[in-house]
Amino acid sequence: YATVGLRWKKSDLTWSIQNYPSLYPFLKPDDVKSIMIYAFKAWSDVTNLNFQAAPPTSEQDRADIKISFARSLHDDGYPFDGKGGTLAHAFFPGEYEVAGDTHFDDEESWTYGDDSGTDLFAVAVHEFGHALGLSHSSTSPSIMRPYYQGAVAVDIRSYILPDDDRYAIQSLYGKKISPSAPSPKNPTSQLPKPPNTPHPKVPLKPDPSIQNRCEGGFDAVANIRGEVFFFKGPYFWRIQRSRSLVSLQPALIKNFWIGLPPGTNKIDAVYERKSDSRIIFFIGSQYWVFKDTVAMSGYPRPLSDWGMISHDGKEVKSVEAAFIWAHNGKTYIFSGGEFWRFSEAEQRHQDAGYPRFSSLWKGVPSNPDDIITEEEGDAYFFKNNSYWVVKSGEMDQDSVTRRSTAVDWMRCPEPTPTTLPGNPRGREGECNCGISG
Amino acid sequence: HLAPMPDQYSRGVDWLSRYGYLPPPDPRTGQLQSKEGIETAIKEMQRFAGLKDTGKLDSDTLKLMSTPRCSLPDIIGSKDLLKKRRRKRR
Repeated sequence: YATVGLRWKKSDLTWSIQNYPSLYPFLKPDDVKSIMIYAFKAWSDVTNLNFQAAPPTSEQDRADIKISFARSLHDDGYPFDGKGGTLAHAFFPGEYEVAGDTHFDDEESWTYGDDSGTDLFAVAVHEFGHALGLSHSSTSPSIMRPYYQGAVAVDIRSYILPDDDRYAIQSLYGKKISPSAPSPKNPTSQLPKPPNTPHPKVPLKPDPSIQNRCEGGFDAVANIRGEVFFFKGPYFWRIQRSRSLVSLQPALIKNFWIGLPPGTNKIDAVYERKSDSRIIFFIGSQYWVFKDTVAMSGYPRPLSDWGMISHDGKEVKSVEAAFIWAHNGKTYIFSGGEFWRFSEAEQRHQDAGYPRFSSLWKGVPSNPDDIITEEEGDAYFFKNNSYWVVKSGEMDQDSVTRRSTAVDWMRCPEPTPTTLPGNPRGREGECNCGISG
Repeated sequence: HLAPMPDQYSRGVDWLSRYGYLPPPDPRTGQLQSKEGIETAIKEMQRFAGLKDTGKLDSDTLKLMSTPRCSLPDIIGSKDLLKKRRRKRR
């Protein structure tokens, strides 16, 4: 992070909104006010700064931070440049008249909670960082990066600053020391509730008897930003980078992954596209592209977009598994004992010479439930309640050991060895199952 | 990665000056930017943005330069700040 050596000499700051966006989608003044309240809250949550809306009187012109929407030349010596390009700017703290003032380019389509325009909340948090004395940061993640990064919160009420920005503002104003952070003077009573955002409802407590994580039989498994998601029916489990389960109880898919059809009861396959971190869901003959946890507009689209034709000339109607093999960055799609390979670095295109038969992958199920790859490049094939590890870059390693998903991933107790009748047995109490077993 | 068109080059130089990577050309001597100075400025911008610091206006760099952004400079030298503050008082 970077600071400019300027800071407010006081911790109680007033703000006012001089005018409102004039372009479609015409955010309502009350919504703009809510967005500004929560943008200030991001900074007051981690310091002892207090932000108070100036009363709608002549005080408005005397507020420390005056917020306005202006276009082109707006007599501050820093003209805007129309849609795109520069989005906003703010003046650093100080004793001079415009200190702290924050200007948004009124020729942008200011929106909130969707990708169609420029997210007002994300830009407001950034600009208020300047109004408090921060300069741009080269760190990622950081709200003070100079480039627009899209919406930064699914629900602005619970937005938390990235660490880099928290250290930056606390280097100027110290840490919050009061016991309970006074939330903004209940904005919801003075102001309408913030724009309705599809935030996850408190998941109904799924009945664990229905979804026993130790049974295996997952529909899809995906490595998303280093965390592994196991999908089964309408539920999913989430395993953090530390390999610890976020919760033994599954969460409801519909409460977290926003945009799938109501009543979704089976996900076929999921993977994270490395080129842009979008997350692809396959269900039946359709697929969705998610930006973070919200499906992007224009989806679902038909699976035929992928152009997968099986050896016997039939169009693929559903996908069993999908993953990006870290060792070569290629996307592999499995269906009906065959697999296709795609390059997605720029535009998606199918590599020549596919499909090939899944049996090329020695020692693993030819119709896996799903596959993931981890940073080191190994590929994990999941089927029923087992998984197999294919070493990075290999397809026909001679010994692939079968392991227990329940024990290694779901933290379930080791199954007690049983002697199954008619099963080839080694020493007493052991049983050796073939791959198909 | 095609070499930038001439106007892309001049726009790139303007962009670098605007966001603090290149000092504005010296009005007294009318001295133009040196090639080395521009390459150094491009590398600094690339490092700040987390791009490969090639020192060239390659496609990734030009693409980022056209990304919507905050209009404040990335590098704020103290002289700029003083100048800014002086302008404010006037």
